[in-house]
Amino acid sequence: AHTSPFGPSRGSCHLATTQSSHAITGATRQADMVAAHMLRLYEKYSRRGARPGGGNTVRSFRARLEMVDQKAVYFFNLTSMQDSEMILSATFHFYSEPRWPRAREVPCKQWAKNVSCRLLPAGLPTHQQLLFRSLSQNTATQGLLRGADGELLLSAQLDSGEKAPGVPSPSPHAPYILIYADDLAISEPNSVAVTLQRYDPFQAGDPEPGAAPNSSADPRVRRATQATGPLQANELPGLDERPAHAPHAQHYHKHELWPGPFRTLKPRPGRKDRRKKGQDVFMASSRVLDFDEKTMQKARRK
Amino acid sequence: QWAEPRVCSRRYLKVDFADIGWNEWIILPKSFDAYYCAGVCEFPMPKIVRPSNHATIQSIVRAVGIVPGIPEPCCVPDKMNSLGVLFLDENRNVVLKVYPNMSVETCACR
Repeated sequence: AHTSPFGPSRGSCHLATTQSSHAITGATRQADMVAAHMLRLYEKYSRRGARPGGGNTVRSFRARLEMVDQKAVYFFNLTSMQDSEMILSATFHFYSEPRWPRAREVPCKQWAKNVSCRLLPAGLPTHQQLLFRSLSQNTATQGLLRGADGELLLSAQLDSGEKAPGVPSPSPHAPYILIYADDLAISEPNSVAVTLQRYDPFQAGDPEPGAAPNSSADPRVRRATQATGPLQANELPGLDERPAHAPHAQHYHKHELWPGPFRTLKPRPGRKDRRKKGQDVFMASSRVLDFDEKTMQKARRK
Repeated sequence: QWAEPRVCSRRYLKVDFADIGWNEWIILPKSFDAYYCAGVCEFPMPKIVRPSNHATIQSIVRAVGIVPGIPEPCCVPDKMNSLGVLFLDENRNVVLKVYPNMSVETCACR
């Protein structure tokens, strides 16, 4: 266990070291361990109602190996973590080559048929230490560094205590970190588009790198007008044009609900209606512009 | 879907992420059953359309016709299910997110 390197605002973080190497079969060794692990988690948590680690998000981070002071240091770029994601826990996974001599089989004796033959290791496995190093002494940010491009990096070093461990060769078993988090913004409207839609369908010009290749390469003209506050807030535009002197601010009168742009969208009046032009002029000067006068008269009679 | 009932109900819709251009970064699932709600919520509303109390009152007010411009209640998703999505983030790290309200389980007039 390790104290939280993310500070109290990110929630408690229990970093467990796991030696997963001995469970790896020969077939999966060749595969991408991170992808295989995430696939297992997907299969486990895609069942209805299941919550990974008590949250809703699992992020994986692969290590980038660098030599610092002739020591192998693994860097994890955590920049893609979102502010809305509250970290619940994290696990560190690494592969450790067994350094003890091959296990030997205890010969089964004729007189001990009932005793199962066991594999006994000749020695103990090498003790591994996981070190998180920081430039600052702040324990809240232990192991966290800022990269040259402002990236949020976590540095980790595996120390087996050997004097000359050598440079680890690149392998598909590089360490990786899984971060279990609760994304507080996932219940917000449109959260799926915020995280999964990589392009703006209304954006003009070139798509971002990594945008869907099947999206049209033709320059698209953005026809929409400038999005205003009320539109983004899923409110009808022009509501703020309500008269300030409205007696009850929360009570929307019909004639106050449809001002501005909607008037221009009204269908052209028919011949019969055009005969009532004089009446329209009267209505234009009153506050009941869009109200059905007939209905109003009926209501007055009632 | 001519055979579908006219009344508000859940209809079948399978969404393939390739159809909306998200298959470049979504690893799994390739597609899922999203369903959708469609149909009318006309007066009188049967129990099967699970009207809210408000929808019942609105439907009656509309049927009586005392207040003009009141529409029928809307046929909308009622119970919804979450969906786990395995995808690559911008740095090509594998991410698993369980998104709520991704597929319709029941529809209702609201």
